[in-house]
This record gives sequence, C-alpha cells and structure tokens, in this order.
Amino acid sequence: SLTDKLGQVFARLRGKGTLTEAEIQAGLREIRQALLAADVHYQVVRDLLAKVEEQARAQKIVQSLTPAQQLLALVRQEMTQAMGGEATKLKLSGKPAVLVLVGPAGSGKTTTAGKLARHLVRKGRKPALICADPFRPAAEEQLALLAKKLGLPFAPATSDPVRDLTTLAQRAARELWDVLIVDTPGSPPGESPADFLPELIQTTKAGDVLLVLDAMVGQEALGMGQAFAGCGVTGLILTKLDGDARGGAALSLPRRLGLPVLFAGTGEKPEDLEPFHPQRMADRILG
Amino acid sequence: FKGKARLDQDALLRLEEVLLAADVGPEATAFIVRSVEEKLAGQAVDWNAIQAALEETLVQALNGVERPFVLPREKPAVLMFVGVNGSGKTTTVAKVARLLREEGHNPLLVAADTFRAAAIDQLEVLGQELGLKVMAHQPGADPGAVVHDGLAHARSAGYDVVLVDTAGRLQTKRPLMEELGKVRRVVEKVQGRPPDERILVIDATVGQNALSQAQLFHEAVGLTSLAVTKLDGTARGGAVIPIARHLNLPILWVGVGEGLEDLEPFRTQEFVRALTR
Ligand SMILES: Nc1nc2c(ncn2[C@@H]2O[C@H](COP(=O)(O)OP(=O)(O)OP(=O)(O)O)[C@@H](O)[C@H]2O)c(=O)[nH]1
Ligand SMILES: Nc1nc2c(ncn2[C@@H]2O[C@H](COP(=O)(O)OP(=O)(O)OP(=O)(O)O)[C@@H](O)[C@H]2O)c(=O)[nH]1
Ligand SMILES: [Mg+2]
Ligand SMILES: [Mg+2]
Repeated sequence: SLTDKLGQVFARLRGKGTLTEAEIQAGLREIRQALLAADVHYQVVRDLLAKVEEQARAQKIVQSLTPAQQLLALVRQEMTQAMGGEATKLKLSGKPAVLVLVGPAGSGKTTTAGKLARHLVRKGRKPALICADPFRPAAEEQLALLAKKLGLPFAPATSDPVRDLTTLAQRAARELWDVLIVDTPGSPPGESPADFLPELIQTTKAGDVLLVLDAMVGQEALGMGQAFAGCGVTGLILTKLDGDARGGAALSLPRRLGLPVLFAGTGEKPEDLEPFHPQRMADRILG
Repeated sequence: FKGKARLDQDALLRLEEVLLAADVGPEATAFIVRSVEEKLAGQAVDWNAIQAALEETLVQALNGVERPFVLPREKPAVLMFVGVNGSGKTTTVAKVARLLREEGHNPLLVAADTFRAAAIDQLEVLGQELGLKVMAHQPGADPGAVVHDGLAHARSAGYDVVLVDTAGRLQTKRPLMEELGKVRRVVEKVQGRPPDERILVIDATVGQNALSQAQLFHEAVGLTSLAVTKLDGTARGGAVIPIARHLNLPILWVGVGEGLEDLEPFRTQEFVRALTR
C-alpha cells in the first residue's frame, strides 16, 4: 500500500530529525506513482503535488514524528476538498424537471437512467424514462425493459428527439410525471456528442445534465469532460465502482473542470446507486 | 553498464507526458524512457531523434502482438468474445462476423449474454442488419446451454464459424468469471477442443485497470488474443503496452467506430505512430 511504501521511504529517517529536500521529493515521487497508477490525470497530479509540497514545507512536516502519515494526510485533504465541496444535489427544477444523461459509449448511461428513476421514486417523485438514443440497436427496448421492471412509464423520443421531448414535456403535465429522465447516445471518446443534444438540453431547459463516466477510464477522462462542455454538464456519475478500478477520474474532473460527482454506480441492478463519498474515494485512489 | 544519453529536463518531461497521456502508465513509462535513453547513447539528442527512438522502443515492446487473423481449418471454428461491461463486445462480434462473411465464410452468431436487458435483442438487430442467423434462448437462460445448442446447430447445419457474444462482467467477480470457464468447457465438450479464439475485448479509453482485466480474464478462460475498441476519437489505447509486457497477447482487431464496417486489423506501426503523435 502507499502508506507502507511511504513508511519505507521515511523509515530510515526515524529519529534522525529533519527531512532533507531529497527525502520530501522521494515521498512525493511515491505519491505521484500511486496517483498516476490510479488514473488521475497527469496534469492534475502535477498541480496537486506542487500544492502539497508547498503545504508540507509550510507545516514544517520535517519536524513531525511520522512524516509519511503527515504527507499522506496533506494529500488526502487536498483530494477530499477537491472532490467534496458542498454536498451537491440534483436541482430537479422545472415542471416537469428534465434530467439528461450524457457520456461516452458504453459508460453506463442507460443502466444509470433506471437507477436514478428508482432513486427518485424513493424520494417521492414520479419519473418517466425517455429514450432519446435513435442510434444504438435495441436502445429503446433496453430502457423500456428497465422501466417495466420498475413499474414506471417509458416513452421513446427517437424520431426527432428535440421535437419529441417538447411533446413529452406537455404530456408530462397530463400524466402527472414530474421528472423526465432522458437517456442519450454514447459518443466516441473525446468527441462532441450527437448534434441534437445541445439543442435538446436548451429547449427542455434541462436543470440536471449528468455526465456518466466509467470508473476505469484513464487519461481520456478530462478530454471527455471537455467534449461535453457544449451541453452544460451540471454533475458527474461514476459507474462500475464495484470493480477494482481506482477511479482517478473522480479527482481529475472536479479539480480541473469543477464538476461535482453526485453518485456512484456500484453494480448492474437498479438499486446499485450510492451517494458519492469523497473521503472513501480519496482512500480508494491512493490505494 | 550500458551508456545512455542524458535528456534535458524539458525533453524528459515531454517524453513522459506523451506516454502518460496515452495511458501507458507510470511503470511502463519509466521503462520506455530508460530504453530511449539507452538507444540515444552517444548521439545528438533532438526531438526527432527522441521520437524515432521512442517509436522503435514501442514497436519492440509490442513485438509479437501483431498477428493476422486466420480462420482455423477445423470447422466450425469458434470465436468467444469476453470482457468487462460496455467494452464493445457485442458490436465487435457483429463487425467480425461481417468481415468473415465478406471473406466468403458462413458465420453463426450465438447470443450467450442472457443477463443484460435487451442484450439478445441488440445482437438480433445486428444479425438482421447483416443477414446472419443468431442462435438465442430466452433472457435468463443458462449461457452454457445457449452455447451448446448454438454449436450443435452449427455443426449439423454446416456453419464454418461460430461467434459467441458473452455478458459483460467485471474481472473481480469470481462467480461470473467461473461462469466463463464453464462456457469454455461446454465448447470443449462439444468440439473436443476449446474455443479457437478466446478474445478479450478492451476499451481503448480504459486506464491502468486494463492489465487487471487481461490477467483475470486470462486466468478464467485462457485468452488467445485481444480486440481493442473505440480507437476512433482521442483515445490512444496505451494501456495495451503493460498487457503486452506481461502477457504478450496478440491484438487481432481494432474498433474504430460504431458502424459495422469500422473494424481494422491491428498494425503495430500505425498504432505506435498514432500513440506518439
Ligand atoms: N458492474 C457494473 N456494471 C455496470 C454499471 N453501470 C452499468 N453497467 C453495465 O455496463 C454495461 C453498459 O451499460 P449501458 O447502460 O448499456 O451503457 P450506455 O452508456 O448506455 O452505453 P451506450 O448507450 O452504448 O453508450 C452494461 O453491461 C451495464 O449492465 C455499474 O455500476 N457496475
Ligand atoms: N466510437 C466507438 N464506439 C464503439 C466501438 N465499439 C463499440 N462501440 C460502442 O460502445 C457501446 C457499447 O458497445 P457494446 O457492443 O454494447 O458493448 P458490450 O461490451 O457488448 O456491452 P455489455 O454487453 O453491456 O457488456 C455502443 O454504444 C457501441 O456502439 C468503437 O470501436 N468505436
Ligand atoms: Mg445506452
Ligand atoms: Mg454486449
């Protein structure tokens, strides 16, 4: 573990007094390796460790008894702060509220749509699941099956997504749906999403635009976040955290793009959605 | 002690960043940088020289990874596709089937993902698009049973290649990995040999988790090869370098788009050039 590695780096110095500059650098190098191996973006790693280095000197870490633990605590604190912020919630503004899921191919948008629907029902809402993915084979069937499983309404918006959503927003009033959860097509890595998406988000005045990313995504995560800039993303959902991917993207995007992580996907079933825990995520990334 | 060139700080940083940005990872990056320094010993070091040494190092690291796909002689051949959730297995199965049909073969698709919502529907739509038959049971059926029936049908009806699409699963889920081993044994029982190719489908956007995927799927079914998807867009797929260093598995194909024609054979030179640009 990183704690052990750092412990070894500093072990030789126990009782020796102050740490040398070279030793601080050695400690930071170990942490850098760990963060890069955890898929944190290399620029984020560089900026974060520069800040930690400053703090380490200011805090006179060299005089502490457990420099490894102190250094790690500084890093963990920086990370938790970047990922934490105020507990960000869904806005769910509008009548009906419109929540749109966007993201690269295969990240888990459709599955997450079902999870969010179940979550919102438990919060007393009346969501409807809307398929606005005209491209993927059997996309409608996939979401319709999830809706059926949850006993929730489903509607397609695939012939002309922008116009279909306008019609559905009016239908929502009659049907007493108070949230439309909109599933959209996956995009190639780093590329802008389907042409109709920014217009759909604008026309429906979607208050929540959630970027769904796979926890195993590597250095592409930042580029993916930037590719959706034209969609006005309001938050992030990180999926497949039930595996052993360290999930460095959870640090890169909040820190660089100011995007909060709202939920964690932890399995394939509708109940496998959890609130995001910054502290736990920091520990997971640090390994 | 092999001599090595001293790269200045800027060149070193730039070299590291090219590799890290491509998901090569910190360990393999350190190894590649050392190798570049050794190659440049006693030479004038400008960025062109570094680039050339870098490409050479990467080509060497990927030695043995380029292997053109040849359909085995014994009919039917069986190609089994495995991988984590969302990696692009179903789409790749359809792309490879199309390629084989173009080459005059007669492929049968087997929908052995009986778990995920509309997984069978998805493969059936693709099969229809290609005019190819899909063997399927109902959702929730035992994947081994679907594969067994698919093979029995292929052998009696004279198909020359069977492509098996399996459900996505995270490599750390032991019962799901054991299920894959069971599917392999079903094929062994019917064919008298394991699937001719056991292909791990890896998403090019995956970071350092790719090695864990390769190692654990290899333990579960004995992989013979890889397919790397989503190499269109900005992803460079550098995570295959650690896999090559540890397992040296060939990469048969790369996926370069969502269309059924968007499949190319893996070419080391092209891959390396795209990675280092
Ligand atoms: N283990 C696990 N699997 C997940 C999770 N979220 C989604 N999946 C699986 O990931 C795969 C892809 O999920 P989808 O919901 O189809 O992904 P998508 O983003 O809609 O894909 P496209 O529409 O093709 O872009 C499926 O096998 C899901 O069951 C998760 O949190 N954990
Ligand atoms: N841009 C791009 N998208 C791809 C490529 N290969 C697959 N996809 C997309 O990735 C998404 C997931 O593909 P699937 O074939 O459903 O992946 P899978 O591994 O079968 O997913 P599960 O069965 O749910 O585990 C779909 O939106 C595909 O269109 C590729 O080479 N490039
Ligand atoms: Mg989808
Ligand atoms: Mg599939």
